[in-house]
Amino acid sequence: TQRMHLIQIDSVQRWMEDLRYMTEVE
Amino acid sequence: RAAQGRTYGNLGNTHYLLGQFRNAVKSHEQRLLIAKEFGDKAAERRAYCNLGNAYIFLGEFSLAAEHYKRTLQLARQLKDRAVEAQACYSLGNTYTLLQDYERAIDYHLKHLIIAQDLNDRIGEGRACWSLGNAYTALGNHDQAMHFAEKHLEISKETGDRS
Repeated sequence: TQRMHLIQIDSVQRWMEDLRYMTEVE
Repeated sequence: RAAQGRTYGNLGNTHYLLGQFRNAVKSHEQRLLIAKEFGDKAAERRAYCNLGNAYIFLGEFSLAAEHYKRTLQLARQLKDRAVEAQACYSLGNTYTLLQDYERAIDYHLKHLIIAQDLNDRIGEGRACWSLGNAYTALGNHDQAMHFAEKHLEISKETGDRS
């Protein structure tokens, strides 16, 4: 259900696409 | 011990990039432990942020929110406004995933104010986009329209055609 919900909200989807390869580097 | 801390951080990031989010959490927990031993607040802040990100992809949104809140507290202690803005943006998105739109709006508004202070038009545009969606989810169409118009105006200015 949470994933279905996620797809409906484009701004969150875009955030997660960016987040997937974002790390806080040492 | 300090090198161990940095190595756990690097290992955590590598697991994360490989999509091994449980292992990423284990490594970043170790990194956090060592950062606390040294009183290294910047490293602690990074570890909390990395843990929040990993919990998002594990679908554990409440845990992600807890870690982002610690990130936000430390960003304020460290007086790092850009990181503070980023933490608010992460919290806004996480509460949207939790379908708690009132809290999402609180954090997106905090993000918006900092983005405006920092003259970050791209950040401001994203905050407006997020606020438009959150107000739509609440059925507050007047506010949704206000932020959609602001998002459109900023997108034109920044040349963001999508």
